[in-house]
Amino acid sequence: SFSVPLPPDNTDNYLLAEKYLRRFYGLPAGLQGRQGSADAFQTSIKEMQKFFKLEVTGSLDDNTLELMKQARCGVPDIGE
Amino acid sequence: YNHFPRHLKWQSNTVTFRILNYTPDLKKADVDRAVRSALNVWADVTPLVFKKLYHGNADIMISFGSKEHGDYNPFDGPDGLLAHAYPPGQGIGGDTHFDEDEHWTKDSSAYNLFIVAAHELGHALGMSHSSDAGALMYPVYSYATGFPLAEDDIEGIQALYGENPNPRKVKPKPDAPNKCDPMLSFDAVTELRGETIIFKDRFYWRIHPQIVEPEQTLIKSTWPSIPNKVDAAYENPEKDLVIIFSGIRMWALNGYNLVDGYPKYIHKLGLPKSIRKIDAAVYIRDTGKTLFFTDEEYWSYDEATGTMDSGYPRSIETDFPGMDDEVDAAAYHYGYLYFFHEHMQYEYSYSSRKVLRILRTNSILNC
Repeated sequence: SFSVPLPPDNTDNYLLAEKYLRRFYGLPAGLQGRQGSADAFQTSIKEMQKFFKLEVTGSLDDNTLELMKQARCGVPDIGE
Repeated sequence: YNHFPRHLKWQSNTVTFRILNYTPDLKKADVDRAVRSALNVWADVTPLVFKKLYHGNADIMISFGSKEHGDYNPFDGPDGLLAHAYPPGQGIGGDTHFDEDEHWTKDSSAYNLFIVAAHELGHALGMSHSSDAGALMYPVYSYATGFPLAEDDIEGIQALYGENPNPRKVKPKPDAPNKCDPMLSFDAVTELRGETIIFKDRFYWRIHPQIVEPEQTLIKSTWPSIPNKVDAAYENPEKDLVIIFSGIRMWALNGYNLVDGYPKYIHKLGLPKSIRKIDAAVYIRDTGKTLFFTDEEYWSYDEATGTMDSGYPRSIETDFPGMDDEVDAAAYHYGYLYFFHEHMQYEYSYSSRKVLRILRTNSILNC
């Protein structure tokens, strides 16, 4: 379902990140076309990085991924 | 801190709760106690009173369930999502669910039910997540002893319900240190496999050469076995070890793992029993010596022989002219010693034996 071409070895990480951002940062589900998906993904990543005071790179860097894997509460970090 | 949109809260200060089922991981009484203690944390700082029901509908219905458990908001098996709760409101509002696929404990082994319950019941009262890593309402799990609310949490819940008219004396945890506070001082600094680790209160910053923003984390999140307060730390790169000092004890870390046989007493290094704390420690790669700073004096330790050099302690002021007479933390890079004392940092040239620059402590944190 991912529109951004994935480096094969990072597919798992991207799917983990997509699930995380969908649950906690309101990343829209479903298809928004190639560019729409990539923009939405990047916007959500930036929101998460800002919330956790990480460097706001918009990319799925190690620090961001490491934080996504930590045990946490299931309540979203933003919005309803 | 954050509230939910529209600052949802209970309209009455008497809030009812009911525990619908129990986890097999703990005795029933332990679950009752964890929930009651978690509610008392919020009751301590607000006018809220919590009344336990045993039948019918309560404001906060508490239950354990796994995967899809009836609210179309499934859990995910062990780790990952631990629990969730709904903001105040009718029906599912206030309800609090714990993932039965986790292992619930009443100690520091994961996951401590009291800590998670205090966080989730914060949601059930109207608190959303905080971005302050020292706050209970921070989304990521971390174990801590003592009163779990930070100033940030207390300000947030009192913004909704006001203060407790008969306040019980509570000692909130300090919020996370602000890296750009001009008066910031460090507890300890060490290298760790090419990164710089800076300890302050219950937190540490990790500075990676290629990453601009230092990352702040709770010490216990990474090294559960070392104390929340670090006095000094240094890396011996030859041995790939970082030694952490707190009080009269020291821990050896190999990367992120604690080395067997630690903690040990600092007196094993050859320090006299009168020394009860090391203020700063730094390994000088060029000489193979580690310097230990205690009050206005310092000691030299030979890493190769594992013995203290004779003729020590010596006066810091005498041997490091231009430096303050005490040190909070120390680091060594490419022939320069960096001494941190209070909110100042001294760049000291080891070869020319003089202070070259004086900077603010937090300039190392990109402030």
